Amino acid sequence: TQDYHFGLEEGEGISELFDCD
Amino acid sequence: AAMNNIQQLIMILNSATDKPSDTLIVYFNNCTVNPKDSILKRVENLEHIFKKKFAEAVGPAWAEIGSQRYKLGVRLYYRVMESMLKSEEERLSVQNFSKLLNDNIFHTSLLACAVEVVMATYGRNASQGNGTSAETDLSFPWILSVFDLKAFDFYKVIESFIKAEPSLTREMIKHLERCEHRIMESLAWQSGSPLFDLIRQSKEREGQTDQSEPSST
Repeated sequence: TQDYHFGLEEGEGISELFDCD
Repeated sequence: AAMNNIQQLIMILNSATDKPSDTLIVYFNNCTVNPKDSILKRVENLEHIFKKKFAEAVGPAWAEIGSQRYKLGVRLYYRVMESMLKSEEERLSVQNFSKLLNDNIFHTSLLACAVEVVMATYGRNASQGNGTSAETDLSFPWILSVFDLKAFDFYKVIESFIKAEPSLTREMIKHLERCEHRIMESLAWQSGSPLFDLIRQSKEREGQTDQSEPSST
C-alpha cells in the first residue's frame, strides 16, 4: 500500500460513508 | 506476475468459507434487525445474475468458470466484511452495526469489489486463447452493469476494502486504485449518478438553491 493514497481521515470509516454514524 | 496474483488469492481464500463465519454471525445477532437472511438471499440472487451475465458475455460453455469465480468472490466478501467490522468495532466502540449490515447498497458494493478482485486476478477475458471471435472485456466497470450498481456507491468501499485485506497484492491494489480514478474522473459523473442529488442537497443546506439550473449542469 506504499503507493496507494489513503483519502479517509482519522475519524472516518465505512460507517460514515454509508451514513451509519 | 499473473501466476503470483492467482496463487496469492488462492492462499488468502483457502481458509475462507462460502458462508458467514461464527464471528460474522455474532455481529449479525448483535444487530437490531438481524441481516443474516437478507445477506444470504442476496448472495444467492446475485450468483444467478452473475452466472447468466458471464455466460452471455463469453459463451454458455464458460458458465461454470463464472460460477467458480463468483464463489471465490463470495469468500473474499465475507472475509473482508469480517475484517471491516472488527476495525469499525475498535474504532467506534460499538457492536451493533444494524444500519450498515442492513444496507443493500453496502453489501452489493462490497460483493462487487470482491468479485472484481477475483476477475482482475484471473484476467479480463475468460475465453482468452481459444480462438473465439467475440472476446468480451469483463474488466471494470463490467461488474457495475452486472450488479446494477452505481459507480459512486462502488467507490465508497474501495479504500476500506484495501485497508481490511492486507494480503492484497500490489497489482490488485493498483487495479482498485485505477477503478477509483476512473470513477472519480468519469463514471461518477454519468447521468443518473447519486452524486448530483447529493450536490443539490448540499447546496440546499447552504441556502444556495438555484431552481433555474439543471442538476446535470
